[in-house]
Amino acid sequence: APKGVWCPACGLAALAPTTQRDVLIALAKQSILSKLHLPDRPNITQPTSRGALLTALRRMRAQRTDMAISQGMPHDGSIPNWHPGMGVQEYEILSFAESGSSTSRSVRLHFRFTGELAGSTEILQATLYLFWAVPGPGTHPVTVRLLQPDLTGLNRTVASETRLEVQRAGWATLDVGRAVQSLFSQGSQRLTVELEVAEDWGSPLLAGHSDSHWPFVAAQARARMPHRVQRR
Amino acid sequence: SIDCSGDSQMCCRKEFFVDFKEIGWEDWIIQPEGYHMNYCAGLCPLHMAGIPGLAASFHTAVLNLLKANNADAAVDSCCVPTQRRPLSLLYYDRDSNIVKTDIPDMIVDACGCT
Repeated sequence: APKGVWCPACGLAALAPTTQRDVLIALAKQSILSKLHLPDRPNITQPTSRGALLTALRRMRAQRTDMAISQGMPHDGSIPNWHPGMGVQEYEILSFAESGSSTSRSVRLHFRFTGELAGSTEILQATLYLFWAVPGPGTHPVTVRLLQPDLTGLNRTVASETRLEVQRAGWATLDVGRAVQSLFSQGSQRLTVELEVAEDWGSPLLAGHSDSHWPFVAAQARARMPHRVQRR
Repeated sequence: SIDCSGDSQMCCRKEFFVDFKEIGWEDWIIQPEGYHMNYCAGLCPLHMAGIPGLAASFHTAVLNLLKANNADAAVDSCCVPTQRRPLSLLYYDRDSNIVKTDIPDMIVDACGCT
């Protein structure tokens, strides 16, 4: 650069190597946190077990392959009409259930979605994964209610109710995209799922919260496009 | 593009790896283990400005025209990224949800003079 004009890269070169390193690390941290819309690095209180994470990723892949085959899409995970280079940042979110209140006939699960993502993204799809542990042969009716806080935040309203007939143990999925979208649009942060069963069943989920069969919600989200004003 | 080596003064790409374990971020960033925060540095004397292939950018065409007509008017040329790729992250957010995302244009693969 001409004499006397400060050049960003040269400025860096003029620093002592250790100072240079500190500056670059601070830049890297700031760059990553700002691109993730995080004010600071998160403090992790309850990390997910490796077993639960691997099981969830396997289930999601299996689910996507099944969907692709049923819709005649290429099941290499690519989305045919998704034009690469659209440059919009996409997110995949895995939210594992927190245990809520329970009675002899029902159990509640809570799923929380962070303020940052809720405010800056739109939900493309969301699926609830449940692993049924059935007490015995025959079919067992289960009512699945999605509850979300009302505008006061004090009570919960039923966003949707689905009746399932469970015949055997194993994974089941439920589309909760609309419920999670309305959560995000209200800026709320918690989706509650209530499972109600007949008296003699006890808990419909695997007793003892076996880690790798713990319920989770898998959501796909996309960064909101900034509102573009068309100028003519 | 050229990777900086030794005391090269010319426009080149400097490699810089941020190891997440070294900065105490390995508990909330599950994958990858670090971030290649490469950057561009070095001089771009006018005879290097806009050489096709060094900086495939629209500035190149404009600067070539400027040089062809009147070298003095040509503005300074800068050492900038000419090729970048996304940084894929798998991390815990503040509610211990696990999030996977690709942050576009975070890793510099090549540098060149505008």
